[in-house]
Amino acid sequence: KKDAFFETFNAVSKNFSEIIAELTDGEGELYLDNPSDPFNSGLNIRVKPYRKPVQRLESMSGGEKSLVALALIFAIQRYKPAPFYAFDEVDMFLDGVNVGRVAKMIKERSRDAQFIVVSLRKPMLEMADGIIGVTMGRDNTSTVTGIRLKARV
Amino acid sequence: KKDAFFETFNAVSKNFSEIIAELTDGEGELYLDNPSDPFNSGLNIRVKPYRKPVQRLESMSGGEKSLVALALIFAIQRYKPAPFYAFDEVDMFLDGVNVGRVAKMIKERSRDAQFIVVSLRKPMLEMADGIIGVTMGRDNTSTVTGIRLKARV
Amino acid sequence: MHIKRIILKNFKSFGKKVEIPFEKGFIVISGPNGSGKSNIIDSILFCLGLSSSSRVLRAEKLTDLVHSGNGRQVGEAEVTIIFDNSDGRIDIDEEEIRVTRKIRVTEKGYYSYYYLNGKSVNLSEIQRILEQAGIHSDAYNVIMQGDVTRITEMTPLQRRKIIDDIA
Amino acid sequence: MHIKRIILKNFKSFGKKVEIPFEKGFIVISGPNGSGKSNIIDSILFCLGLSSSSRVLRAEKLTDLVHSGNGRQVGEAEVTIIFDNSDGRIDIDEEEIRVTRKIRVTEKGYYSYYYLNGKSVNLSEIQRILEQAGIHSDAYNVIMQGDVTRITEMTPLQRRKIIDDIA
Ligand SMILES: Nc1ncnc2c1ncn2[C@@H]1O[C@H](COP(=O)(O)OP(=O)(O)OP(=O)(O)O)[C@@H](O)[C@H]1O
Ligand SMILES: Nc1ncnc2c1ncn2[C@@H]1O[C@H](COP(=O)(O)OP(=O)(O)OP(=O)(O)O)[C@@H](O)[C@H]1O
Ligand SMILES: [Mg+2]
Ligand SMILES: [Mg+2]
Repeated sequence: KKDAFFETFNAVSKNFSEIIAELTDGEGELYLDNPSDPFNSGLNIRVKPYRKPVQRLESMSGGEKSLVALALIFAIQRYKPAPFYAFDEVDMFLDGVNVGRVAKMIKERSRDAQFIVVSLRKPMLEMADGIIGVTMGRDNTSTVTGIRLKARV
Repeated sequence: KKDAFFETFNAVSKNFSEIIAELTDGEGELYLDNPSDPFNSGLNIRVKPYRKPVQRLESMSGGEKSLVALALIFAIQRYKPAPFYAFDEVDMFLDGVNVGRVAKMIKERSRDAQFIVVSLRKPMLEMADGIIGVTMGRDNTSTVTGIRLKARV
Repeated sequence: MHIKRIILKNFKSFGKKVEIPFEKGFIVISGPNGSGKSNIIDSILFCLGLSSSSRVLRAEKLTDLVHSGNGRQVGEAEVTIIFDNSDGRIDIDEEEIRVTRKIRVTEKGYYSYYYLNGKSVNLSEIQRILEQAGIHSDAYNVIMQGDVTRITEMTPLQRRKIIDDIA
Repeated sequence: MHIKRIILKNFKSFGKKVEIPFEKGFIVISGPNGSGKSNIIDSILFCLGLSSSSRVLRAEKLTDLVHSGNGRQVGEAEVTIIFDNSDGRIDIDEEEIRVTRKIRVTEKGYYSYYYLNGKSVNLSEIQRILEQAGIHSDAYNVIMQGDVTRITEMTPLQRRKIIDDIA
């Protein structure tokens, strides 16, 4: 049981460090506060942004926390890949530059899987292969409009 | 003690209904599930958006919930007015139109109180009397730049 | 293996039959607050039996998923997802895999039906073929509105439990 | 009665002395993630003694509020808020009211000092004159990053307790 945990933990950990490097030009790692007693341990996150000192998740800014949490979710997904992903407004606290980084990562991954992403942010809309517009009609039912599909090179 | 509670509750309730009408063209109200036993009651929120059926907070969309929660906070603030207010990214889940409505309400209220609002959203920046830009410098310290103050008519 | 089309009938805010085509690649769904974007994500979880509780779909009970117009609820909600199976990832000899879920509301409660390429099946059969495609019922491939904030607010112990669950 | 200027010295990410002028009216603070915007809001709560716990200021302990550059922490953090009192709302015969709070870190722990127009005072004196201006220590006039989401996720009972607290 402990072996199964560490097999998963090590794989997700490795993914997390790679994804953090890609999304932030910084370094990050997951660590247990007590590796010899994993089932009573907390999973901590430590990130060293480019040229800044190391910080624990709890003391980061709203946008930095959001990016790190997203990296953890992506790390788990990379461990258990699926043929499609659905993300509902994951870009909430991110500034324009960071939304662009996440959009770019999704674009690259979308060669191997389908990404269906709900977003109001311009950098996401600009990177998309296709955009589906949803509006509430006068009859109070949702309508899907403006489906723009760009040819993918 | 029960009187003190109801004095506050009724005032905040009245403010809430006024603010919801202003922010959404809809109707909203706070209600207790057991008015005869307030200290064991839950505070519920019911909103009827323009031309839509009545809904409880729990079943609304992300943006609708956010707007309703903000209206509750504004209702409490109107009950206990202060000379200045500080809001840190309260426009998270709101779409452009709703950010504009909140910005307009803040602009109107700012004749009687000072509003210091952290935001990344364009409709807020456009309504502001002044904008303070903050950046992280190469020496890892925050610098304040680009303070633009418009003359208020 | 990707979602080709989603067909919604009387599901949440989709009061009439609405068909949404999806390309492979990177698709963005956008629109104003309250327009129905999250409801489309809910329809995927509903149709594929991926959400174990109606609370995840922001419904107090499953019957709240049926479109309600002017306070009256129509009898039946139905969602169909059509997968492109041209890579043969699912061991059914079809280019397209159609998964349909229907719930019918009656005075006594509700009935829930699943169909696979038109044939009535159990949820377990749907889950078996979805597993082949790499779609697991713990739905880690779906991030719902607010999940990212929830993870940042978790305690380290709760976060470690996530690893326990997927191990 | 409004905030005229905030002066930050070695507070959180403000490593040198930074002066920020504020107009009356509607002021927006903007900038990239991690630039220091929320830290400015924290400095207001810190200076006016409005936050009863360091956790609200996202610091594990009060000493984490002192600027730390390259892992080394400078000795002292200081925040001054200058209020425009030309409407005479505070009963001190001054056009400007200066509130300063300083914390000094030593090996044994830390010292916290408050000053009102240059004179050393207790927190209770600061709170008394702030109350005259309508600034209450429960700080309902400050909405922090994530508070709105917290209110939407509360149970109805927790939400009712908010009314209890302000009544
Ligand atoms: N059974 C139902 N019948 C009719 N309308 C419904 C039903 N269930 C939900 N709705 C409506 O769907 C709307 C919410 O849709 P949804 O959550 O998808 O919005 P959204 O586009 O994600 O918005 P946001 O950007 O604010 O997150 C609500 O206004 C709600 O009234
Ligand atoms: N004592 C300290 N010394 C040096 N830097 C600090 C200290 N405390 C916090 N910081 C830094 O301040 C930065 C966060 O600032 P802040 O939370 O104000 O950002 P923000 O502008 O609000 O960002 P966001 O848009 O993401 O919410 C963090 O990167 C953190 O490293
Ligand atoms: Mg939504
Ligand atoms: Mg912030």
